[in-house]
Amino acid sequence: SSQRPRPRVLLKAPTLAEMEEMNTSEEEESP
Amino acid sequence: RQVTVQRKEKDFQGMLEYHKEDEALLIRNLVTELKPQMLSGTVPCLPAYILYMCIRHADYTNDDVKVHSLLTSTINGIKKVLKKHNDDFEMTSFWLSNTCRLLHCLKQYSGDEGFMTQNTAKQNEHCLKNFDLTEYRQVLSDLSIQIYQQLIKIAEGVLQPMIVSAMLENESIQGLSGVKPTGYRKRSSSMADGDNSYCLEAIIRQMNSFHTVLCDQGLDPEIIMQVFKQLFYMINAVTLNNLLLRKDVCSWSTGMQLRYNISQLEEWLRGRNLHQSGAVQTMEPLIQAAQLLQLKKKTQEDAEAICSLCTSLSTQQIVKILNLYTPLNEFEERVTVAFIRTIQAQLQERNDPQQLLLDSKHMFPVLFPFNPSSLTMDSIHIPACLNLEFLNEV
Repeated sequence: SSQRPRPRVLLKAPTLAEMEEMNTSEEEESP
Repeated sequence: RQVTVQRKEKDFQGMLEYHKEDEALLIRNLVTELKPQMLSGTVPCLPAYILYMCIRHADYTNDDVKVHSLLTSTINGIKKVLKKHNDDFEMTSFWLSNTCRLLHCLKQYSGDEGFMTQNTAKQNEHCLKNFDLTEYRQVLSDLSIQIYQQLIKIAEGVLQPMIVSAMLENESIQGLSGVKPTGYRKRSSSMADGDNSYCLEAIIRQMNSFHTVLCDQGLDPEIIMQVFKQLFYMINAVTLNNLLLRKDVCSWSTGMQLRYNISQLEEWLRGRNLHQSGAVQTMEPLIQAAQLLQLKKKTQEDAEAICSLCTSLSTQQIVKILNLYTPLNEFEERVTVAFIRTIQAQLQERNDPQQLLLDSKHMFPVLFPFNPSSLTMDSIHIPACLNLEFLNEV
């Protein structure tokens, strides 16, 4: 019998700009 | 007293395990604090392979939070290092190579058949099992574009101050200075007079240096070609724009020197195996301008020859060069108004762009064609200098 590949779960990713925004707000929050 | 337990080494399956609390240390040692020189003599793009092996282990243990976290920290780490070294060609090209390699790995080991055609059976065993990272591939592709743009900006910044003197002012053909237009002879052609003059050799040396760095760091050959096509376009645009604005360089002798310089650049491309890059084609307007300076500009036949030759120059540019053209001496005549009118009449049906100058800041869109690696993950050795002993080989 043929082996069917396991279905993969799509990992949602923020866009590069969203990542930058998150990173900036994290930096602002930290003292 | 410590007892050393001899354990049988298990086969390394090409995965690297780490504790979540070590992620920051991993990014620090492998990304933000890493100096490219530390990795000389190792396999090119080693950080990308190590990062993929870490991602693979997180995928293998079905830990989506760990995959998200590692990829986000990696991307932010790369952005941080690029910001800090925004005028460092070597550092920028190092992270362009590694970001592209990580992107290729996420494709090559994605499990998508379209990306697996060149994989060995062993490489197929190293594919991701649980997660589809297509969206992260898009982020890495966007990041690669940003890094490429930074790399071009740095290289252009280095080359730009050399272009005018190397391409238009420096006289490497012996005896040519004697036939410069009278009244425009350069004050001094000496290289030691403290002004910012460069010879073509300086541009070639600089491009050799760029090319060596890009090759040593394992940047994909297709991307290297795009880098040099872009740089050659800039050399063309800056040189032509200066020619179009300066009467003193619109002469037969500059045309001859310019053609010689361009042929040296073409030869350099051939020597570095970059002649298929499209770089020479970007120089076509400048090649034609050099020929225009050298052609006869008197009869109806001369006008026809100019019109059929100068297809990459606009009517406005041709007319401007003819207007600026400066005779070498009293025996050579100026280009007559009647001759320029003949040219204009012959070219009036052309639908040329209106602007005189080229956009020297124009950038060709960059492409990152998929380039799978023949390396297998289990053959990769992590050098001690990286201080990554907290990574466990699985």
